[in-house]
Amino acid sequence: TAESFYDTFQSIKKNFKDIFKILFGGEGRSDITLTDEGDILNTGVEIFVQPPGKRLQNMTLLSGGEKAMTAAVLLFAMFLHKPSPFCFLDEIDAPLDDANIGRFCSILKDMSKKAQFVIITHNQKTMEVADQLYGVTMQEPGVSKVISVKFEN
Amino acid sequence: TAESFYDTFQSIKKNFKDIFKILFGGEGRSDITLTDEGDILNTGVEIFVQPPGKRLQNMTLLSGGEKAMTAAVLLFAMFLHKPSPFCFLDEIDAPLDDANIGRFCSILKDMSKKAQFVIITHNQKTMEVADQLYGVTMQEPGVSKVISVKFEN
Amino acid sequence: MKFKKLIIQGFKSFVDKTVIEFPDGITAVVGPNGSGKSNILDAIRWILGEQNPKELRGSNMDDIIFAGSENRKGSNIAFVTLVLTDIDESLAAKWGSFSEVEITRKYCRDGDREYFINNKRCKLKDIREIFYDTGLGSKSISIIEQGKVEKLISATPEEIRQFFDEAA
Amino acid sequence: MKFKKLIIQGFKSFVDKTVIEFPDGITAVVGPNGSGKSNILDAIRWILGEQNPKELRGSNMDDIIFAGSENRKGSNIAFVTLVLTDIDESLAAKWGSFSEVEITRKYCRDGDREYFINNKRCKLKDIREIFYDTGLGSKSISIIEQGKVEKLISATPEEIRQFFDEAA
Ligand SMILES: Nc1ncnc2c1ncn2[C@@H]1O[C@H](COP(=O)(O)OP(=O)(O)OP(=O)(O)O)[C@@H](O)[C@H]1O
Ligand SMILES: Nc1ncnc2c1ncn2[C@@H]1O[C@H](COP(=O)(O)OP(=O)(O)OP(=O)(O)O)[C@@H](O)[C@H]1O
Ligand SMILES: [Mg+2]
Ligand SMILES: [Mg+2]
Repeated sequence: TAESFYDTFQSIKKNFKDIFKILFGGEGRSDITLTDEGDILNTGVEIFVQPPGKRLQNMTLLSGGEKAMTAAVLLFAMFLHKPSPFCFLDEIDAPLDDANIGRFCSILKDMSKKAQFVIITHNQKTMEVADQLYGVTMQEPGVSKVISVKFEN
Repeated sequence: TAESFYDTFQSIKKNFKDIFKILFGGEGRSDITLTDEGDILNTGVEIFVQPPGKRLQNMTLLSGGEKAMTAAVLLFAMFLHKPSPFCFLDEIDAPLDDANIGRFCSILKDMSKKAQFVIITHNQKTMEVADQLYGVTMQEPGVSKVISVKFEN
Repeated sequence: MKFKKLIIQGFKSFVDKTVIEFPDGITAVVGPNGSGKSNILDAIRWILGEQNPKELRGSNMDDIIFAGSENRKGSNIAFVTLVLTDIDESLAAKWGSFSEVEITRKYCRDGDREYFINNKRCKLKDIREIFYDTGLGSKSISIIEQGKVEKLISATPEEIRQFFDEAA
Repeated sequence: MKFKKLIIQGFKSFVDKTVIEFPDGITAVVGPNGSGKSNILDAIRWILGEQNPKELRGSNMDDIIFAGSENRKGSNIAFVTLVLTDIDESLAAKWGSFSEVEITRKYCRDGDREYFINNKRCKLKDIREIFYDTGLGSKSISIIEQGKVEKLISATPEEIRQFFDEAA
């Protein structure tokens, strides 16, 4: 219904601004708006972010890493509103530099108290945040096997 | 002309098979074919690779890293045929695992004898192969500066 | 609801029966290029009801069945089973269990396609009912495929809205 | 032909005059997310004659001019100059030099757009002539943007053919 959509929108909008400050740090600006407030049932949703120190005029000019971090902000903002029990992320950290991976992983750690996360990664820092590690190998050519890797923690 | 296209095609096809063996190692299969040999002036070009040990039926099933390596094979196959003086690669190594980065970098080193390469990367191994390193920073928010980083080699 | 474990057999590069447990917290999946990591994500999208082979990086549904390898012949059937716990009791009771259910999807080369809940044949809509209101439908933001993270931001306002509908 | 250096001013996040030398061999460019690395690639595509702002991640050409920052006002002009050496002598002689040429592209907010070779006004087709047969046209495989490496393989046969035409 229109009402529940509007409430959902308001709650996610607030989360989006909060998480943006954590993931991007500092003084940037962010917002989520409706393209047509008069028609709640059909309106689109638009995202706007301006990284700290910049005067961004157009979201398409964001860098690869900034776009990935913005997507993470949206994902976590929705999660805070209504955590789905399970989340599967495939190399979402590939475009990120070390500083952003650090910020991303610390939020991931928080969110993992509310839901199960599976993340495919090639990055050492992301592996270190995991509670459990699985290795996928093809010792026999063309045949995948999964082995559980015990931590030496 | 039709003739020069056909000669170019044959030469790149041969390079493609050679470079595929180096970048993918081992026994896989690769090929480049024309969609319509009867009409050289309008025909399309199709790429086929089958990584070692696999019985690939469809290129869309390749993994992210396998697709990036296949693109590198095509790039270098064309380079061998007619090296363009300059090549600029933006984070082409992002989906690659360490073994593939190693193979990619060793070919890059060879090719860099024929042309200038600029490669944007976040990966330590790729930085180590470079002859020159530039850092891009935004010490003043929103303003990019380039600094040359001297090697301690 | 919790994901307890995933059992894959004959699906893409997982020709042998493979069991993956899902503990609480964060599970990292690592491995060389082409080893089969993203195929696990495809198995999860498939068991959640994905009907379009292109969304599973194939061109037709047969592409999800193990096609063979250097030393193995191709399979004729792909199975994926997902075991869920902490399910709503009335939902579990409907399928004769207490708080755990097992969802299975089977696909044969001859086109035979079947769904099961606790080994009883069912329809896709029964599986969708189990995931109703969890945000895990096929338009879910909770499953982000490789290379698709930037698409989330470049999507049209109408496409972004669909995520909000799923969460409402 | 060799690329000797690139001079950028007022182009995207490079508000101050920035000179980037291109040595032989491999040059690695590193830096934090959003610092301006891919903007350098955009500057190169632009000086090679790119006319479509979308290919430079903008929606209109004004997006390439420095828009301002926390402490700076926006610029009104974007300049990019590329210095080339080891040019074909007859081509260099046409522009009054021996074996080196300087190509400049200028763009103002009021829409004034100009091209220069060795500080003499010229047309885009003159710039294209310098790069003729080097494989550096706008459909060139030699410039691979961020995230586009997989698109090379998923392109249609007709699109892949265009690379072969460029190399013929
Ligand atoms: N039906 C099938 N039968 C057999 N093998 C298959 C099938 N479908 C896909 N594959 C194989 O699975 C491999 C791709 O696996 P996947 O995409 O999961 O790799 P990945 O571990 O994610 O690698 P990357 O790190 O490069 O992303 C391909 O090499 C392909 O040959
Ligand atoms: N016209 C412009 N004026 C001012 N800044 C601009 C302009 N166009 C783009 N930018 C800024 O440039 C930044 C993006 O730079 P770029 O894409 O080069 O980053 P990058 O170093 O490649 O980062 P990543 O590692 O994440 O890919 C954006 O933050 C954007 O605000
Ligand atoms: Mg993958
Ligand atoms: Mg970039």
